[in-house]
Amino acid sequence: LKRIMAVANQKGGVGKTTSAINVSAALAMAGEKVLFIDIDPQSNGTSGLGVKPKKSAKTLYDVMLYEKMFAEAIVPTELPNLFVLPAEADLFGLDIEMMGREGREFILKKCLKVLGESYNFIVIDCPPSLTLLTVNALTSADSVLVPVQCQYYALEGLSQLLKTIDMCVEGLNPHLAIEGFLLTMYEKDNELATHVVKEVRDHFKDKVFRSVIQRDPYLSEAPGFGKPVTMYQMRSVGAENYIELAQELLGRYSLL
Amino acid sequence: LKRIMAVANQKGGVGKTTSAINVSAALAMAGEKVLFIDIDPQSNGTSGLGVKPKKSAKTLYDVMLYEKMFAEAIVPTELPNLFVLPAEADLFGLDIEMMGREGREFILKKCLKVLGESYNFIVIDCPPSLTLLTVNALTSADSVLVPVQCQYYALEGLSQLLKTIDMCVEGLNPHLAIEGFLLTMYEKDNELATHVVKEVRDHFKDKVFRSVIQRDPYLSEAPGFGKPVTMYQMRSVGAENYIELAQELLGRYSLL
Ligand SMILES: Nc1ncnc2c1ncn2[C@@H]1O[C@H](COP(=O)(O)OP(=O)(O)OP(=O)(O)O)[C@@H](O)[C@H]1O
Ligand SMILES: Nc1ncnc2c1ncn2[C@@H]1O[C@H](COP(=O)(O)OP(=O)(O)OP(=O)(O)O)[C@@H](O)[C@H]1O
Ligand SMILES: [Mg+2]
Ligand SMILES: [Mg+2]
Repeated sequence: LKRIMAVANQKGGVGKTTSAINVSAALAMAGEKVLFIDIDPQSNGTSGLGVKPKKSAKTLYDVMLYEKMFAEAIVPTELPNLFVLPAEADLFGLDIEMMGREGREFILKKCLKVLGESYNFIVIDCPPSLTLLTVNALTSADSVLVPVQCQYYALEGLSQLLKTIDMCVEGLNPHLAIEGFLLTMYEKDNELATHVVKEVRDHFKDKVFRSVIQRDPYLSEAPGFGKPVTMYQMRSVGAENYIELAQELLGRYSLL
Repeated sequence: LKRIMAVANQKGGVGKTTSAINVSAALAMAGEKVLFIDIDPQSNGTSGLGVKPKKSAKTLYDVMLYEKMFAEAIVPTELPNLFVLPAEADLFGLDIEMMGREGREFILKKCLKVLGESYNFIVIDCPPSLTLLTVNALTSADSVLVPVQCQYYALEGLSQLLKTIDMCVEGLNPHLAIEGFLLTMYEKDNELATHVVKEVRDHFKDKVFRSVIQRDPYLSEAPGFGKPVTMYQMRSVGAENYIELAQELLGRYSLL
């Protein structure tokens, strides 16, 4: 196992799911065995990868509540090296159901131990909030990949996210690092976007990925067909951008 | 008081804050006295209206925790008829702090009683989640204005939101209605956007506002200057769209 990455940012609609799906697919196409874990009750990642959990199937909700059935809940996708642990709407109630339960921040971490070395990368798609589900992702992960939309509000939210990550590092997961800030929905001729890129690069320096994800309609059409963009339209800008990002990650961890 | 509207959708980045700010401003410019309540811990609405709470100032956090100081926390904006109850980051911890407290779903509703008839419209901007803060907005409101981004994932999330609203109607607020579905970030030449508009209109019929908000860079630039779009660039498509929306709302409630 090379890396467990949480894709997180409490600001909504910044490209967390789009990035989690497409970087997972690009790593899988490069020959890495990847597990995509969807902890967002909206389950956009699950449907964006074409997985339709049957009523009887186990999902993350069962895993979190009963702390078993982890391996049973994992399903394959059309891509040979990419597997999914699906989410479902019952997760919305998990915070309340877990109130008062000992070690509720570490349930996902405990479950991941079961997997041992069967995957090279684990990518966890987080909801737009800082609730128990996101905390479980942050305690299980080696690092956090932070999508930053090239918009004004996205800049504002970063300091809050960093505070939350620091709290996690102090209290729950001393080993958690920032994998990097990923600029998303970039538009070349948009002044605001160019300004945000400059601000983020000036502020976070080499913690910002070289790869920038441009706004590309193919990225927003692909989930409607249950496919990552590399399987929907390989020759798109979006596909190229995420393949480049995967290469950047492999450059960091391929020797492990 | 004509209407208390919650602007809600647990899907992130669909235009909740942008709609809450700009419909509030357009109503205020039409002569209505409007209170904008920001219950999102990200406080995008607060900064988008140019309000920078001083460390000592009271915010929604104080109001929710101590159930007083409501009137003290309200601040004016550059627009004569528009006032703001600001949010701040401490709200992130409110769910935990309120656990087990009697009547925690109705705190905001109790506070709004204090206002009596001093406003014509109250607009509540919600975070992208279904936690205690959003529940407080749904129990206080007459209706919910639901922004729907013209994208695939935005369609998927609607059924979950309607379930949550139904739960609220049954248990906490029997008189809560849907004010309407507002299509946002529409792009005329985008096939997916046109498809989403058709799906939403076919499915929700006259519950969908006639006004459609188009994607307009001025809408995303205005918050950087702390102004609603009508004060940043009056002759923009975004400003026209939100003025039209305000007219549609006034048509429903101006006789009250
Ligand atoms: N680079 C891009 N170009 C065009 N559209 C994009 C791009 N990235 C994401 N989108 C679209 O923007 C919307 C928001 O993206 P996405 O759902 O991935 O964000 P998110 O951060 O996961 O949202 P949430 O906060 O609700 O979980 C989606 O409809 C998606 O299809
Ligand atoms: N019609 C539009 N045209 C262009 N940009 C828009 C439009 N509406 C919103 N935006 C931009 O899209 C981003 C998301 O919008 P906004 O923050 O209002 O959504 P939200 O639903 O409030 O997000 P959250 O779920 O985080 O609360 C913002 O950067 C905003 O400036
Ligand atoms: Mg998502
Ligand atoms: Mg918002």
